[in-house]
Amino acid sequence: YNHFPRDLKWKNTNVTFRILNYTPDLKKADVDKAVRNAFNVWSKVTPLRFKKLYEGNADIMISFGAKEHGDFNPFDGPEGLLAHAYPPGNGIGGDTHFDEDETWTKDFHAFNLFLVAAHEFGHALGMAHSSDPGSLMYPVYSYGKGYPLSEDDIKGIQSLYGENTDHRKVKPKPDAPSKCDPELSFDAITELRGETIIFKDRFYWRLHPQMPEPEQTLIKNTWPELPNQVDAAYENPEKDIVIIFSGIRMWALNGYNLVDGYPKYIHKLGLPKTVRKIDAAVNIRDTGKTLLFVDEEYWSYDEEKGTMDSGYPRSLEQDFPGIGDEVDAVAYHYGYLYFYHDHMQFEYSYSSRKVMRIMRANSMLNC
Amino acid sequence: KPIATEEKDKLLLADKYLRRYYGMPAGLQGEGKASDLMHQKIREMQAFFRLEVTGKLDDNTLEVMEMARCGVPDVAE
Repeated sequence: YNHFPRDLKWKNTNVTFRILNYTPDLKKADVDKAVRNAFNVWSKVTPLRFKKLYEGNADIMISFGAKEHGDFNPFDGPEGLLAHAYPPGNGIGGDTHFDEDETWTKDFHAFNLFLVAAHEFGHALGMAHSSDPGSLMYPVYSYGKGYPLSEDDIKGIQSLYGENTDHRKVKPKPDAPSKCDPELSFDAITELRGETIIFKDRFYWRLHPQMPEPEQTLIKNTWPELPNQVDAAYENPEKDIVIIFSGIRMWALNGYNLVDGYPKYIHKLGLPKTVRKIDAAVNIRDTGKTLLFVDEEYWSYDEEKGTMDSGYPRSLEQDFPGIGDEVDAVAYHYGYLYFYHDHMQFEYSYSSRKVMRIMRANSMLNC
Repeated sequence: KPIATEEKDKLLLADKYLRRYYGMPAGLQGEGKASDLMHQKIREMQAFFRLEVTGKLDDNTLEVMEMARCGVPDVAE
């Protein structure tokens, strides 16, 4: 998180606000609710209390305007710049302006007024932009459900105003995972048309052969339909699709597009109903089989026939000695299986049936 | 050889973005060429967004510059 220079903040925790005008995109009551809820986001974790004024000068004056709207800091028409707010202070300090050329909504369509208002009020209270892609104070718009503050945001605002004295419970979003955290484990790993995608929490890293630096992005920024947590994933190069597993559902992606007819239940693959989650999946390109790992066992699915092979499940430990009895993610490259478990990576020779090397899981993230 | 329009558009986008959000002074751009200061500001922006720091207007950098965002500068003035 970042603050403004000299840690600008309001001198007392009772802050007033006033809504000067309304966007025609939403009912007046919806705008009032979005603004109130946006302030509540911050009052839940601090002693800050927000009082609405209907006349006169408030600390935070809220308005909608297009292009040049009176502060010589013009908006830019649809898209691009959505809103801005000024740090705490007299006069224009704290004031928050929304670009009326945007379409303001109260659901997942762009742009959700509650989320943008919560971000801008962060500025009006003294927060500058954060470089954590999972935090509310990240400068780029992204839609997400649930309580919008991340731990990073909460640390930032509490270092200005302290904690909320009546301890109301909140469930902040965890910070974005750091790729060089020595304890980093993966949720899933797959290829996607020559790139490698590594899923962790609400994020994924994208590794491209020409890009030495992995790129971290929110899963929902690329695939809004996918859940926030991915359990397993594999690419079927023959069909040019990637299958994503989360809980008992699976999705098929064709590049960055969702294939119609998904999500489907994982049991359609032939897994027993007792299976509620797939830990890891990998397609063995040379045999056309996909291995599905669940707890200490694994199944083999024949992609061509579309059926599960007989004689499964088999024991992971028996068939792949040396890698332990559970896996988080599995990848296959040029005859080698790479098993990921906790912060370790086991390079396993599929032909000679033994572990060849043991490395840190995030060694492939240049750490 | 005159700079292709697309190239010029990218430079204009970057120039506007870096002036608005990274405090780059206006009026620095020579004809069709990014100045040293612009390269430095691009590096600042790439570091902030945890992109690969190249100082160049690569696709990922331009992609972020085109995203809908807040109007407050990323470098607190």
